[in-house]
Parts: sequence; C-alpha cells; structure tokens
Amino acid sequence: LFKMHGKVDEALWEELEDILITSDVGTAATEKIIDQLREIVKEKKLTTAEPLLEEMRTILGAVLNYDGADVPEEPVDPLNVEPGRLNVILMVGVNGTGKTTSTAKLTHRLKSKGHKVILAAADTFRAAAIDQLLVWGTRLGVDVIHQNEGSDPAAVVFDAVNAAKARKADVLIVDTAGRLHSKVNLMEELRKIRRVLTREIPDAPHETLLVLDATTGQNAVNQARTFNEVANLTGLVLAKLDGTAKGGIVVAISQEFQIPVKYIGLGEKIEDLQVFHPKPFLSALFG
Amino acid sequence: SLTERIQGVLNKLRGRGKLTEADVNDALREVRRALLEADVSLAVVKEFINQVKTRAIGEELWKSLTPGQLVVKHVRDCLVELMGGTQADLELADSPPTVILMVGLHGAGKTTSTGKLALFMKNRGFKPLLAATDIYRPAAIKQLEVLGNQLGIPVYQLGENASPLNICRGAYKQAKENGNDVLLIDTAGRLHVEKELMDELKIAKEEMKPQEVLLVVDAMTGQDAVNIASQFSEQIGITGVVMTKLDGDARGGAALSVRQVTGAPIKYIGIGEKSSALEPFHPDRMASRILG
Ligand SMILES: Nc1nc2c(ncn2[C@@H]2O[C@H](COP(=O)(O)OP(=O)(O)OP(=O)(O)O)[C@@H](O)[C@H]2O)c(=O)[nH]1
Ligand SMILES: Nc1nc2c(ncn2[C@@H]2O[C@H](COP(=O)(O)OP(=O)(O)OP(=O)(O)O)[C@@H](O)[C@H]2O)c(=O)[nH]1
Ligand SMILES: [Mg+2]
Ligand SMILES: [Mg+2]
Repeated sequence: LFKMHGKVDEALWEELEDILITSDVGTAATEKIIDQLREIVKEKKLTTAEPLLEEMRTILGAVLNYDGADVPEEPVDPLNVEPGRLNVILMVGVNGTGKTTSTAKLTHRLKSKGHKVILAAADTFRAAAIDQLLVWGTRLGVDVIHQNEGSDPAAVVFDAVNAAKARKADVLIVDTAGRLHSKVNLMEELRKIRRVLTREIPDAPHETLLVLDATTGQNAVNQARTFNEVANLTGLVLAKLDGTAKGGIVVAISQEFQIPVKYIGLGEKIEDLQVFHPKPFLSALFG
Repeated sequence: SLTERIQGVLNKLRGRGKLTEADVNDALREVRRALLEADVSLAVVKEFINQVKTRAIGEELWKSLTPGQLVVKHVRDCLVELMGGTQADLELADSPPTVILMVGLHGAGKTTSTGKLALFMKNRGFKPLLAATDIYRPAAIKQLEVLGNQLGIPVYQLGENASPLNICRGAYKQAKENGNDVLLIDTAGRLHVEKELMDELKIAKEEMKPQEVLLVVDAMTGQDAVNIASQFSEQIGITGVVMTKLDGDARGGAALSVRQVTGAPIKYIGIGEKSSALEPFHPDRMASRILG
C-alpha cells in the first residue's frame, strides 16, 4: 500500500488517515494517532514511508493494550479461568452481535482444555433463543440450564449457579439477551443478573465479555461505555471479523476505556474463535 | 449540534455578501467530521461534500439565516433529496403471490423483519405466507415458526435437510394453492464474500423472480456499509432496504452510504424487537438523525 508513496508528504498523511477512517477507527482516535505520528516524524526526522508505518504499528499496538516490548510472540489465552473454583463468564452485548454463537465457541475451547462447562440460557425473551442454545448444548455435550420463555432471566441464572455447584462444573457461561445499551430497563435487568452472580459466587462474574459485531461503526464506543458502566467489562469479543470490515472500533474503545480485546470470531462454526493478537489484526488493517 | 459547530466556523461572515469557496470549505470540514462520526462511508462523504459545495458557493447570504444556518440548510436539503425521492412502496405482482426476498448479513434482523413486514401487510388486508430457508443457523426455522405462531401467519418449512431452493419452490406452490397473496422468504445470514452462499442466493432469486429483494441493514453498520451494499447490489440486485435497530442511538449514516451506492430506497425501518415495531422510512427524519 505504501509502495505508492515512498516519501512522507501530504498525500501519504491523507492515505494514512483514510485507512484509519475506513477501518472504523473513528475521527477522534484517528486525529490523536495522526498527531502523535506527526510529532514522531518531526522528532526522528523520518522522510520515508516504511519507518513511519512501523511507528504507526507501535502506536496502535500500545493502544491495543500492549506496548512494543510486551507483545508476546504467540497469543496467550487471556481468559480469567482459574482451577479450584467455579468460574463465571457473562456474555453481553446489543442485538445480533454473536453472543450465543460466541458462547458455543468458548464452550468448545474450554471443553477441549478439560474444563467442565455449564451454560445458562438467560435470554428468555427472543423467539427460539433458548432453543438455539439448547442445540449448541446438545452438539457440545454440555448441560444448558433453562426455564420457559418469558421467565425471569435472573431466576434462570440463580438456577444455573446452583446446578453448576451441584454438578461440580468449573465454568458457567451465562448467555444473555441482546439489549440496546440505550434501553434503561434492559440495562437494569442486566444489573439484576449481575447481582445474582456476585451474591452467589465470590468475585463472580470473573469475566464479563462484550460481544461486538466487527461491522459496527462508532456506536460501538457508546455500547462499550454503557455496558462498562453497568457491568464492568473485562474484555471484548470481536465477532464476524471474517467479513470485509476491519473492526477498527476496538482501537477507539481501547484508547478510551482500555478494555482488552480477548477473542475474535472468524466464522459460524465452534472452531472459529481465536485469541486476539495485535500483529495479525494490524497487518489486516493495513492490508 | 452541527449547526452550532458550523456557526462557530462561519461567525466572522456576518454582513458579507456571498459565501465564498473558502468560507464553504471551512464549514464543510465540520460537515465531513459530523458525517464520519455518524458512520457515513468516507467515499460517500467525499462525494456528498462536493455536491453540497456546488450548491453553497456563491449563495447570497439571506437576511433571515446566518451563514452557518445557510450551509446546514443546503446539507440537510441535499441529504433529504438523496435519501428520499423514489417510490418506497412495495412492488406487487401482476398475479399473486407477490414474492419478497429478505437478504443481508448475519444478525442484521432479517428473521425479525420478515415477521414484522408480514404483520404490516396482514394489517393491510394481505394474506401472507412465510418461508423458512435458513437451514444453517441452529433453531432458525423454529424462530420463524414461533413468530408466525404469535402473528397467526403460516410458515412453510421443510426442515434443515432440504435445499433453500426446494423450500422456495414448495412455498410458492403452497401460496398459489392456499390463496396467499404475498410470500416472504427469510434467508440465512451471509457475507458478501462467501461465494457459495451468494451463488445460492443468486439461484433462488433467478428462479423465484421476486418483486422485491430487500437488503436488511443494521443501523449501527459502519464504514463497511459501502462494501456490503455494493456487493449485494452487484451480485444479487436489490429493490429496497430495511434498516433495523433504529430504536437505539446509532446515527445510521449507513443509510446514506447504502442509498448512494445502490440507488435502492430505504422502504422500512425497524424500531424495536416486537413484531409491531416497523415503520415506513421518512427521509427528513433520517437526515436530522444523521446530522445530529
Ligand atoms: N460470519 C460470522 N458469523 C457469525 C460470527 N459470530 C456469529 N455469527 C452469526 O451471527 C448471527 C447472530 O449470531 P447470534 O449468536 O445469534 O447473535 P446474538 O448476539 O446471540 O443475537 P441475539 O441473542 O439475538 O442478540 C448468526 O447467524 C451467527 O451464525 C462470526 O464470527 N462470523
Ligand atoms: N432493538 C431492536 N432489535 C432488533 C430489531 N430488529 C431485529 N432486532 C433484534 O436483533 C437480533 C437479530 O435479529 P434476527 O432477526 O435474528 O437477525 P437475522 O438477520 O435473521 O440473523 P441471522 O439469521 O443469524 O443472519 C434479535 O435479537 C432481534 O430481536 C430492531 O429494529 N430493534
Ligand atoms: Mg443470542
Ligand atoms: Mg435469521
């Protein structure tokens, strides 16, 4: 891409800005990054594109919760799952982003590492939501704690905690209904679900993952902000990164809230989940 | 607001005769930023800004509007014009059933919107039949059946082992036999880069010859909207757009991108999770929302 502009000139700056904008990094984060980069170019007297691009990668890598020196060569599994306790993972996010599918993928991943996983079907609202999770449970060979459609999600979660303890599971994943962050009553329902978990299990939920659709634009920043205020997010899952969207919203979110991207979704099958690593993510961004 | 931001830029213009190119460029920098923040795709923003520029330069400064208000008026008018204009009603078949194909990316709201549109038409005297052709997603057929049940609308399905094409053919036959005058076909979510799935959709469209192919687009879609829309438009051909989840706080700039790139009108908007939450599209309301 930068072969076109060997030297650092206004055309290169515009090209860089365009790449960030069209990747959904957003105008505010792009501006900060470009300003930082201009300072470095002055300081280090850079005149060609290659070293500039390297500096860009370093800046973005630092924003994405790693600084140059600390990026591990191989991705390290970031999930807060410890032996000797019932670990609770709470999956949250707006409608249709991939929560239920990501729950199935995480289950597969944890099972293959020897964990005993139980699922809670806490989406008691949407048509066939419980059925959808039950199909995954059957395919994965894990119990899915559920009640009738229309029941109280907090009651399902309470049931699931008791079942997990009784059946000696070491991971409970709670799949919740899609909810727009702007809906006060739905965010209150999420608070209630969380209260049940914190009351019943010390330090629970150990992971609260916001599932984001990689095609989402700047609204993702609002989603992260509100869900973080209501549910103390511990990580992001960036689903549907197998499309043409670059998922640059995680740069904007990382810059503002420092919530780490833990996993990326690259398809609809249970194997299509990878631990996030900034290197491949950034190479894809700069195509 | 955008008006205030532009006022700030153009405040020094009070009392001058016309808007010069320099004045307009300053104001349009704010417009560009606002449109990008609203998720309008960059290429569309650039083209749009040029269109507004042509109209605004040389404009006589009105006594009743400040220079900032004048620029915003041009931006707004351009936006409304771009997104409105063509007929947004549904195209009906000469002899029933009218066939409507619902397509789009994963999780955009196709299944939910299929139920909504069916109810919308039922309330207007139609006798709809739904066809469940998503044989991939777990419990997708069940999801459409539950909706059909809630709405008192029949759902045609052949389980997950039939091909989407055979399900479409069977549904059409049933519609003819039972006097259903509109057949709404719900399809599986697919990426515009999944060749096999796009081909599957192409084949279904060529055989069923739908009067409407509606691209269902999530209001929170960002820059990728141009890629999604152009690919669905080029590979499949769309007659209209349903934009969903406008009950949230997404600015919905994708509406402008999709319209600009495909020429297809936004016909309906989804404003909630219930089956009653569907409305016809209003370009002026959308323009205000995008401009913030
Ligand atoms: N291509 C692709 N599709 C995905 C990915 N993750 C999820 N999907 C698809 O996205 C659609 C929605 O997924 P769900 O898991 O039902 O999403 P959800 O967030 O649980 O939806 P709600 O519960 O209705 O809010 C389904 O068609 C999934 O197969 C991904 O990483 N890549
Ligand atoms: N708030 C809100 N939610 C909506 C709207 N339309 C759809 N949804 C929700 O978005 C999620 C996804 O809707 P679906 O109808 O399953 O989406 P889909 O396109 O059929 O998904 P796939 O078949 O997996 O591709 C569900 O949770 C719906 O309830 C809307 O207008 N507003
Ligand atoms: Mg779900
Ligand atoms: Mg569907």
